[in-house]
Amino acid sequence: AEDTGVRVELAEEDDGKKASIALKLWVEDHKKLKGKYKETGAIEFTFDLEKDVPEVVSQEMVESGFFHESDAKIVGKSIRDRVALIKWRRERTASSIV
Amino acid sequence: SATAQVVHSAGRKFIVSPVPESRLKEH
Repeated sequence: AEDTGVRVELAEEDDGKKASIALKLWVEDHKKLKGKYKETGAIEFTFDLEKDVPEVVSQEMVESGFFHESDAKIVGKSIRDRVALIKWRRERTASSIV
Repeated sequence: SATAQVVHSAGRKFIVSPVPESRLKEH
């Protein structure tokens, strides 16, 4: 994968059942963060696998003052990639049980 | 604590915290 300087990980163990899951976004390149959040490295949030849209969440982060508008796309993509992986793992687990 | 909580108008809660030095050196 391309290095975006933004990593998204699970902030909790995925039990495979809950639609809503805690994710943690790590910012390796602090220049991406705005103003008072420059010293921040991690942003934890809850993501609903059924209802939430990664790009909407990244836009909310921009509106909350964490990121520059120009980075919304990178952040959204990082969340999208992680969410896709979580969903893929869940599907694989579900099919192995069957 | 350096941890802060930001709530977006849409209702989503963001918990922000600094990354420990050790964590950054991992990559």
